[in-house]
Parts: sequence; structure tokens; C-alpha cells
Amino acid sequence: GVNCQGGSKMCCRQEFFVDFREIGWHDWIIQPEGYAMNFCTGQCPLHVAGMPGISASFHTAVLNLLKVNTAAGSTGGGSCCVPTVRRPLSLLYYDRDSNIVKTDIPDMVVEACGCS
Amino acid sequence: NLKTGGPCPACWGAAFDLESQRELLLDLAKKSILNKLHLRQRPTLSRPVSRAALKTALWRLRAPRQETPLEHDQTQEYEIISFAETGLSSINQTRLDFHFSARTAGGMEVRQARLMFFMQLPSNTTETVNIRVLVLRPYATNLTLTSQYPLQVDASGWHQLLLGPEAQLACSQGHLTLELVTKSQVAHSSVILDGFSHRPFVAARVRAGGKHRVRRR
Repeated sequence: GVNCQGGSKMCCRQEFFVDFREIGWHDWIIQPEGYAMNFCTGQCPLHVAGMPGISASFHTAVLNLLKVNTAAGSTGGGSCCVPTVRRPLSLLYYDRDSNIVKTDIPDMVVEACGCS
Repeated sequence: NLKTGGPCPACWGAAFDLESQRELLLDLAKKSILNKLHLRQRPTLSRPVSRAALKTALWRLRAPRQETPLEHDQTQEYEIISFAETGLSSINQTRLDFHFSARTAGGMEVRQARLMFFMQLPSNTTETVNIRVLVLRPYATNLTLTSQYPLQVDASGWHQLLLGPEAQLACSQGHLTLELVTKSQVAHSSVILDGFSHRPFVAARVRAGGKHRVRRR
């Protein structure tokens, strides 16, 4: 996966951190202090589609480009910039009865993005 | 975009403007967390727990466990710590009430429940504590004794007891009542019930969505 930098418009992972104190949730969420949500953004031209990430090498990019050129009328937007690696978010929080709950919520943190 | 059949904006639209969409993203993050925790809104704290009690409980739970590990599967699991509220008491017995939000895990299935309590004993002393599980049967007005566990205590410190299926069921229904019974008043005074950092608690391991599971009979 590639992290978004500067004016890049290709599919990349944009870091986005939600500070629980900033949104006033620090009183009921004990740990962690925030949520590294992150998300995927950017374009997925067809020659990078179908791979679990941006083109792995120059050769695979060229091969995919050839595939695109030989496909007739391939102008549609079938490929999406989507999370390819995600990990759980561990939370320790108070529920409405002031019990303390610990859980791992699966697939909450985007680790890497790629073109579908 | 399933409705229009068009491409998703993340792929073909303009580059995402983080600052202008900040509020939207924060809202999305909040909704996502609440949704995954099966909560409609953020909980408001009705009975705040002291930081000392919280710290002690977490520290106790981090200690190595002696029981056999539970079979792990892919469903989301929770650990819930419920601190005791002391109810009716007599010379040698005290009632402990534990509340669980049945909604917390969207119909939860309690797979394991452990009682942890602190006793301060004089040296070279041994006491027996009887822990009784009381439940309210349907259409009954009084609590019924379903099981009891005698526990031999021979040193000061934290003690734990794995509770059986009746207690687990009571937890999953939202309320567990236990009675600590000792043989003498002296022994009873050694059970610490309201110390800031020694408050008894039940630690429950819970699997989400228990009520939606289908069992073959």
C-alpha cells in the first residue's frame, strides 16, 4: 500500500486520526486515546486494477496496460480504491451500566489500500 | 455506488479534501464505532467507577489465568467487568448485585464468569466462604438459591471463583445476585466490600449475538 502524499491522485491510504478527547468521548472510552480510522482515496486507472495494491513492478504495470489497450471500450469505472489490509480496533470502555467492557472490533483500522 | 451503478467517488472523483470533509469523517467514525458496539448513542455514565477500582480490576485481569482457554471463533468477543453493589446484609452474609447490559453485545452469550473479591485475614487463619448464586425465577417474587460454592481461603489477597452456567445465564439476562456467607462475623468482616480499590467484581467473557444463534435440539 501507498500512503497519500502531496498532490498524488492515485489510489493511496489517507491517514485520519479521531481524537476521543476532541469529540468528547474520552469520558466513556478508557483506552485508546483515539481511533486511527484512515481511509482509501484516489484514482484507479484500469491498468492498475485487479491487484492487491498499486502496481508491484514496472513489468506488471506494462502487462496490465497491454490488457487494457486490447480490451474494447474499456472506459468504464469498474475499479475501486479499497482497503486491502485492515486490523481490529481494541477498545476498553464504560457501557451504560458503568461496567467496563473490553473488545476487539474487527476490520476498523485501514492499514493499506489498493485497486479492486 | 450500488444505486446508480456508477463508479465509486474514491476512484474517479477529485482528490479528497480532508479539511472540508473533516466533520463528515468524524461523524462516520462515531457511527461506525457505535454501530459495531451495538449502541444507538454514546453511554452516559450513571455509576462512575473510581480510578483505583478500575486500575486494580484491570491489573487483576492481566494476571496469568489458570482456567482452560475458551475455544476461539470468528465472532466478536467482549470482556465485561461489573463492579458489585452491596445489597441486603446480615451478621455473616452480604448480598452482591451485578448489572450487565443485555444490549451491550446485542443479545449476549456469557461464556465464562469469574467472581473476584478481596479478603484481609489474620496470619495463619483459614476461613470458608460460601458463595451462593440467587436467581429470580419467572413469575416468582423472591430470589431462589440455584447453586453454591464453598471456597477455602487461607491467605489475604484477591480470590477468584469460576461461576457455573446458572450464574452465566443470569449475567446474560442482565442481573446476577450473589451472596457471600461466612461462618462467623469475624470472618465476614475480613471480606472487603467497599474499599475504593478492593471492590468485588465479576469479569465475564461474552460472545456477541448469542440470541441469534440457532441450536439443534
